[in-house]
Amino acid sequence: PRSEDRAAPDKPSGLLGAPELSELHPLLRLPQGVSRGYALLPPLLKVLSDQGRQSWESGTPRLQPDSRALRYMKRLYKMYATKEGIPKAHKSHLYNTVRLFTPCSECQHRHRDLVTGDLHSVDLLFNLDRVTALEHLLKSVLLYSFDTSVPTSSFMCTCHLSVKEHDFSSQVCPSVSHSVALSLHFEVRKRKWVEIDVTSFLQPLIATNRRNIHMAVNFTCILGNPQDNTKQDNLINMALVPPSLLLYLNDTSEQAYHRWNSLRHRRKSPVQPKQRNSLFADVTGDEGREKTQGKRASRHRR
Amino acid sequence: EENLKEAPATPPQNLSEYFKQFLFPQNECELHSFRLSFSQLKWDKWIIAPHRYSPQYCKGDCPRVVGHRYGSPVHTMVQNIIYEKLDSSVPRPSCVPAEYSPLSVLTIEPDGSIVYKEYEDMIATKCTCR
Repeated sequence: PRSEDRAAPDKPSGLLGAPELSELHPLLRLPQGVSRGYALLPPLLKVLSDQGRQSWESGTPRLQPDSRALRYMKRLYKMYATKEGIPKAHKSHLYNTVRLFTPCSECQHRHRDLVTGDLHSVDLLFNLDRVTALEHLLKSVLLYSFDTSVPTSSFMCTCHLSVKEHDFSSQVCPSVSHSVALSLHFEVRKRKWVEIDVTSFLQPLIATNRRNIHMAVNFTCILGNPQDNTKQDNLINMALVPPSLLLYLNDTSEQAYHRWNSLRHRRKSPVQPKQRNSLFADVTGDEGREKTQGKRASRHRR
Repeated sequence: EENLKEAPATPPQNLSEYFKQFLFPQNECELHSFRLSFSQLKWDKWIIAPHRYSPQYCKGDCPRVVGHRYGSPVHTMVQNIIYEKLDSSVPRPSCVPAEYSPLSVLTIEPDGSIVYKEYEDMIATKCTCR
């Protein structure tokens, strides 16, 4: 039996690893032995407490994200949601999920060929295990962060991408079985972040649920004044940070927010007072009439 | 004038009694605020934003005449009548959320990737009796 004023057990109660559990406020602890409560948690809390449980039980330290990537995602969050976490009404974007992946480190070969002015080419391996089957790709972007503290004039960059099939026979880095080159032109003008849209490039791979994306990215930049080597060196150092991969997704699962759906839902069944129908009047008989009189009287009074 | 003659004048001292049955309960069903910070739950290790979250909740007694105030279906009044007149083991109607708003969450995944997600039905915005 639960007294009225005791907190309802369905308050968010993180089922975290034991150490956290003991520190949790008593109100937020599930009653002893209610491990089945875990199965009743809504997906978000289950996912979150899962994460808590995973990192605690497996003892593996949670991998910390790249600080630049974290800074970018915090900036994206401020663009899309209020301080209280309410999604801003963006007509434009249909995605309700944005995932940022940083490349795995083992497959990075960096070299630069000053003769052709190559800034650098790098092998990147992205592991996309966290993308669920219900998350559909809308847009994907390679995200370069440039350190703009170095004074740069505007310069043009060309980027060549090639994807590599994952050859499982090789131990660490697969050999190139076939590559598709894609050249893009974009101008970087004192920007901290440069986004290279690779949607058409990755769509077929992600659509086939490819979990490991291996690609080589080759940057060639034409500087404002090619003769000026000092600038070239500075720029090379700036751009050597390997890019992150951003996926804009539409999560079609139940618990994800579907803006167009909520608009339609609101229009379809607004929670308005229902007209009292004759059934109710019959059921309550004379009391019903008395109530309506009383209601009229109380309405006058009000 | 006929009606006045027919309707016996209610002596004033019972008037308040008479109207009491239409008054709404003091602690009527309504939305209550509840703010928590993810650091209280020790979830701030992987929930980067928002720092605070107000899920709100519904609490209070459902008045007997709920139709026009809470958009309750007729069944709610029927349940109330059953509770009052037929079988008090049948519970009275409950005060529950009727509408919600979404919440955007920025979290760090176990593999170190970062995800921005918008979740449905995370903040109660309206209560009803059902």
